[in-house]
Amino acid sequence: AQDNETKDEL
Amino acid sequence: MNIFRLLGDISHLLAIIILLRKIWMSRSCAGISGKSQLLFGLVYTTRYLDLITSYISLYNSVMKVVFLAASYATIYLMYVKFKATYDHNHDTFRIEFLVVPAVALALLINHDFQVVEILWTFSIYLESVAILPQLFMVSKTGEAESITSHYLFALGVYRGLYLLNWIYRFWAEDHYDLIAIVAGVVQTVLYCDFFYLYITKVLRGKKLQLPA
Repeated sequence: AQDNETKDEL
Repeated sequence: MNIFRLLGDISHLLAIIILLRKIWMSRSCAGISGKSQLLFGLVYTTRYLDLITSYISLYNSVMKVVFLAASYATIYLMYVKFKATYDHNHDTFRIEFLVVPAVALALLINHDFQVVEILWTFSIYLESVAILPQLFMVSKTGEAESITSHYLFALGVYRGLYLLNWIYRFWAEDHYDLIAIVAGVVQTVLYCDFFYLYITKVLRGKKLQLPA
């Protein structure tokens, strides 16, 4: 799923 | 979190520490592109704004603070403290040719037309080309000190591991972010040419010399 809510990457 | 991303972040942290330590210990920034460091500072500043608003994990927050602090410290050392050793003549890449397209692209291709999202997207696009002034400077001087090449190698490993991280996340979590992936692939490709030189030259104890 293309999700970009949680930007958990640095 | 997965092992690829953890090792990637560690490699990224190592690169930043290697560079900062090199400049601090040698009290010189010869051979280092200040423009690339400015771009990296801009990348972290525009990407880590959510440090204040959203809390993801202690690791996430600590790493963001460390990256920001180390990046600003490097810029300070290069442009203030050891300014006299900054090699203006070879650090001549026109970074407006990188920043302007990144702004335009972020406004055109993004997930959501909100300020924080646009800034995040801008930072992703900018990071993919931020190393160009440094690679350009190495090509102009025709060589890189071994520490500088270790720095570039660690950065390249960070990017390569992030590609593996995205493959893992797509397979294991059905999660992917095309903007991050496309920009990340572009960035990793830029390191490939350098990787070849690093493996064939530096690891054999030779100086990293580019064919004249």
